[in-house]
Amino acid sequence: DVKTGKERKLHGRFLHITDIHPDPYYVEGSSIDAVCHTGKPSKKKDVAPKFGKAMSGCDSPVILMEETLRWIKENLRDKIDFVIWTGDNIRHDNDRKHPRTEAQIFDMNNIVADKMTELFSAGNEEDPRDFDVSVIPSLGNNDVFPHNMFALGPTLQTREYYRIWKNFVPQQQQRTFDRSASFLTEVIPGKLAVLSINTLYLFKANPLVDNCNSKKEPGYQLLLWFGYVLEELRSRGMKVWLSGHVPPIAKNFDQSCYDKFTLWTHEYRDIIIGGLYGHMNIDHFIPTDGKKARKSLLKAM
Amino acid sequence: EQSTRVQQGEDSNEEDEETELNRILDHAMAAKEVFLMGAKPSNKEAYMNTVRDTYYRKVWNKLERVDEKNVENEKKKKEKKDKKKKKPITRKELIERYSIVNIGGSVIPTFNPSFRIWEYNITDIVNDSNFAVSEYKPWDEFFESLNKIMEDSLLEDEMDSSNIEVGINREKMGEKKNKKKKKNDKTMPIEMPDKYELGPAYVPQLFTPTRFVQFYADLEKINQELHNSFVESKDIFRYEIEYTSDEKPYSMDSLTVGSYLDLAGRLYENKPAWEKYVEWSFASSGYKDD
Repeated sequence: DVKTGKERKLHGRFLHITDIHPDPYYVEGSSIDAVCHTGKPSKKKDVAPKFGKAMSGCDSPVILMEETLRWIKENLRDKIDFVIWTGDNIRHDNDRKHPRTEAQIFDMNNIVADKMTELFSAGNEEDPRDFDVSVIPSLGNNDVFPHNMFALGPTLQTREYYRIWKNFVPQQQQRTFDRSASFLTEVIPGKLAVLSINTLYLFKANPLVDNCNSKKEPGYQLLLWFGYVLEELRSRGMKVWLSGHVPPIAKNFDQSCYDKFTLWTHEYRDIIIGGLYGHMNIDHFIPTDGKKARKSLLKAM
Repeated sequence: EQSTRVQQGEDSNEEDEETELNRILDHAMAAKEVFLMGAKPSNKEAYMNTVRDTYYRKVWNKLERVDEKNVENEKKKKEKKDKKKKKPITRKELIERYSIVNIGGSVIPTFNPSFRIWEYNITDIVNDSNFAVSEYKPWDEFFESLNKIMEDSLLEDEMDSSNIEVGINREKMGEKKNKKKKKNDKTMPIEMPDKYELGPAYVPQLFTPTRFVQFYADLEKINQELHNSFVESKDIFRYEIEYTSDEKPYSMDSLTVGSYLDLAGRLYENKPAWEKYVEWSFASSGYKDD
């Protein structure tokens, strides 16, 4: 590691983990009908099990998150080079008796960030940014308040996330992070980077996103950041993975944002290795067409 | 409101109206989708079928057009082209236009909890003792100037807006502004210069992803085992390998864009392969649409 002078062993492996959604209100034995928070189950099928139940609509019991991280610690931690962690670290807002608050969102994100730090840090008390395994978090649509809505920074929320992710976001990027809630991490210094892209600025369900054509639009500013960073990486001869929460597919992004984002990934095909995202909970892949994106943009112009 | 405006619009042509209405519908659908996200899964099989019938089908159609030999012949042909017949393309042309968006399974048990380990090529690093660069270029300067660029861009926007508000020769100003906007839109990339070669996503080389291993926790089995025994949960809770990229139907020897496009084509035309793929997409939870 030319940045720190520390010797590191590369494994040629990394982890992508997403959408943990831990729910502190989850109660084992409660009713699935009551989103596993309360109630007496009427039948066996309605009982909330200890580790959660697939397809039930309930969030993750905290023990599911803890056991997942424990399993990763025991089986994978020392075999990977970095972790791409693509957001949504809080329960859904699906219980009227317990409406989600901004403080709860930040608190739970803090807890999960601390757990990630504990799991992957080098344990260097003098330098909390010293990690055995780099962790690159990104912002989910449930990690912001209100749900989906996230304004162009600097805002209290971008500052709060810099505080929560202080060990993950390189210090010199504080000001650009404050604007875009996005950042770059060199996972192999001078060679390989991962971009954490705040795709909420391109997300059509974000009420503050209209398009990516006007300079005051958050998406325009994000793409400005994206383009300059890609060009700098190219000039340094580096390669890069893209990561974010909401995947850059047509159904999720505003049309102009989708076309522009797709075109950037196309025109930097000499350095971009791929993109890893979460949000949809379905394990699949989608090919996006750069040539079509250019045509669509030219037509719109 | 927008819909009414579009319907009453005097200047817009039919195509614009349709695009605008589609945009509004898209917004509505997105809002609905977001509401459903993370809650009890619904219509996910239908969603996956849409993925196959749109994205994968298009790739399959293009794969059918790959014909290296006839691309040159076709270019030389001077006679009137048959418009209905799609012209042949080279495999390189096909692959280069695509990027792959990988969407991960979640830990939240919408289906079963899952995550993925990616493997990538580091052979050149292992074989090269001088791999590490001796001089490391810090990023401080770059990010400082980038911050300034972003700041200036917002200031420019404010200045543009205030000029318009003053209202001096609005029409002329509008024309000028549009021209400037097109010319100065820094969020539109220029085409990749020819001097750059295809990167690790396209051609196997250093950092090319080579394989992945998908892990999942079978919650029904784990909860059942817990129910039937008195051992601690940590002895019972475990992730296991669900599948890997080198087994059927994936059968990928590397994870380049070309391999993904071949897979998309296979998934479109091969029903058993598609069914297995969908089963794994839902983390082997057995999910079916109601």
